[in-house]
Amino acid sequence: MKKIAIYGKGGIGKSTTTSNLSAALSVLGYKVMQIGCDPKADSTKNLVGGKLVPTVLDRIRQKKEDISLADIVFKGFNGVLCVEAGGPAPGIGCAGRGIIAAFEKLEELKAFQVYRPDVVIYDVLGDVVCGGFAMPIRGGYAEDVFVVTSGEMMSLYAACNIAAAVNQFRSKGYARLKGLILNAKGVDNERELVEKTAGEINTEVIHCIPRDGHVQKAENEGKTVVEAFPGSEMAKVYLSLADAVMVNKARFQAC
Amino acid sequence: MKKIAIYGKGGIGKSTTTSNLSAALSVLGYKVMQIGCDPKADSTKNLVGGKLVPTVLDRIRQKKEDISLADIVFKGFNGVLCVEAGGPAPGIGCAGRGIIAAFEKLEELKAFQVYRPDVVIYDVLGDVVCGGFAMPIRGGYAEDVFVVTSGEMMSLYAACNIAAAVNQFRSKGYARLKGLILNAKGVDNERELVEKTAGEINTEVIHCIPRDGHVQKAENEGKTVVEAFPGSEMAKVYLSLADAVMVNKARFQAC
Ligand SMILES: Nc1ncnc2c1ncn2[C@@H]1O[C@H](COP(=O)(O)OP(=O)(O)O)[C@@H](O)[C@H]1O
Ligand SMILES: Nc1ncnc2c1ncn2[C@@H]1O[C@H](COP(=O)(O)OP(=O)(O)O)[C@@H](O)[C@H]1O
Ligand code: SF4
Ligand SMILES: [Mg+2]
Ligand SMILES: [Mg+2]
Repeated sequence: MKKIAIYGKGGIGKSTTTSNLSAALSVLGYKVMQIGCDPKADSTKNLVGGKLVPTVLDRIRQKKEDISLADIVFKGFNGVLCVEAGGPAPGIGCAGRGIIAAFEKLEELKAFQVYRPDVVIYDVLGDVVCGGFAMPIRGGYAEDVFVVTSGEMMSLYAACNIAAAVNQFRSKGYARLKGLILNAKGVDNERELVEKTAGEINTEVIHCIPRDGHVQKAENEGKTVVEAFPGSEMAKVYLSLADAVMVNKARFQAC
Repeated sequence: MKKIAIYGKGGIGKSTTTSNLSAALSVLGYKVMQIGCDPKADSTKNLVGGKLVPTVLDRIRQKKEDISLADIVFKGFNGVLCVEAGGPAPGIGCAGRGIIAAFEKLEELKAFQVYRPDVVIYDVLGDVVCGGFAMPIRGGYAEDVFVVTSGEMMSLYAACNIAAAVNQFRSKGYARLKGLILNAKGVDNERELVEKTAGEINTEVIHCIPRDGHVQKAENEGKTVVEAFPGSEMAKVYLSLADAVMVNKARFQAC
């Protein structure tokens, strides 16, 4: 069972990238579980027809004890399993609290033994890497960490922060920074800027995703590009990202 | 003594706006203390010639006990007093920990009684409003909260989060959301988008700041626009922001 964490600055394209990656992996035959770890709780939105599934934190608030896997794990596009950790009201307690609650609940209910996914992907807010947001790295939940970034300074700064956090826990856990995923924003010299940062934090750019209108069109239908436009060049970009992440020879060079 | 908190998504222009606001207020005759509450610790950089002052958290790590005000409060451009809270290493403990430490230390050393500033401005990271980042709102340290935003979706989302957090503590503290400051990024329909969000969270756009190359030019000299280009239109924009924030009739309409 491969356990991957996708980090990055809020708004950089983590959920778009992750949900398309999950869809692509599922099309390639993998059983995938995607776990949204962002208080925004919309990571899996386009795998389930454009709605927000109930979060683990919501369920705990509503049902307190009797929570079953059916309350928090939802089947989406092509059988991808969807979970949202959720987050507390702004200002109240640690924003990462939902992630801690979700991990504990999934463990308690033996989710991985029950569903036996081939790949588990955590989509994690990376603006601050502390509290619950550090858990995928710190707790040994993720083995491979990828950071989604553009050439914008603040997303590169966040990438460095995330790399530093992974490094902090090198001795404790087994999470390793496997690479940067360039999600293009159209900044000047974007590729060079991202590659320079990759070098500075001892990693590489493992894939490039162009900015593409198919993303918005698919979103408007509550779908991923992989579902809405299966034959398109953009779908192929996500399929080759799936290859890159599973460390298979990328079938298309998208950089 | 007026106590103001400037919140906003990381990278949106809080520190640029805050340091220019401080410089403008000081030019208008106010005694100003600016307290950087972002682990990046560069809020006051362009008030002190482009360098990073030692943070409160650094000092606590180095000196543990014997910390004096001279260790953490630095005089910058035109007498503006500069403090940086600092932050822990990524992944270790609450990212807002520096803010808590800084507030406690400033209180312990009676900084406000010693310096007697007319205006205290907190420049606070607003991606997550929890732990130390919620302290300016929750602890009663700030009375007026302003949020810097552009028309970009993620900065508007952060603005809504911050408004919700201020609302959480309405009954406890006395922090009130006083308005949004539009720091232009050149998004389509930017003004409309920001005004729409302002309406949704029961506040207004109190000032508009255009995107302007003088910012970068001044930054390259380690200065604010107010210091480097005192006669420029952009300096006037920040002077009128100072009026708007002190609730004086804005001398120039920048929207
Ligand atoms: N490759 C892309 N091309 C075009 N638009 C994109 C792309 N990736 C992301 N977006 C847009 O950026 C917005 C923010 O992305 P999202 O995945 O929600 O960010 P995050 O999860 O990091 O907060 C989305 O609404 C989406 O429309
Ligand atoms: N009005 C503006 N015009 C041009 N550039 C700006 C403006 N405001 C901010 N910037 C640029 O944006 C960058 C990020 O701003 P900064 O104040 O450091 O953001 P934050 O403090 O919110 O993280 C700065 O390096 C600055 O050059
Ligand atoms: S640990 Fe991080 S997420 Fe939790 S309260 Fe502190 S700043 Fe917020
Ligand atoms: Mg997301
Ligand atoms: Mg800043």
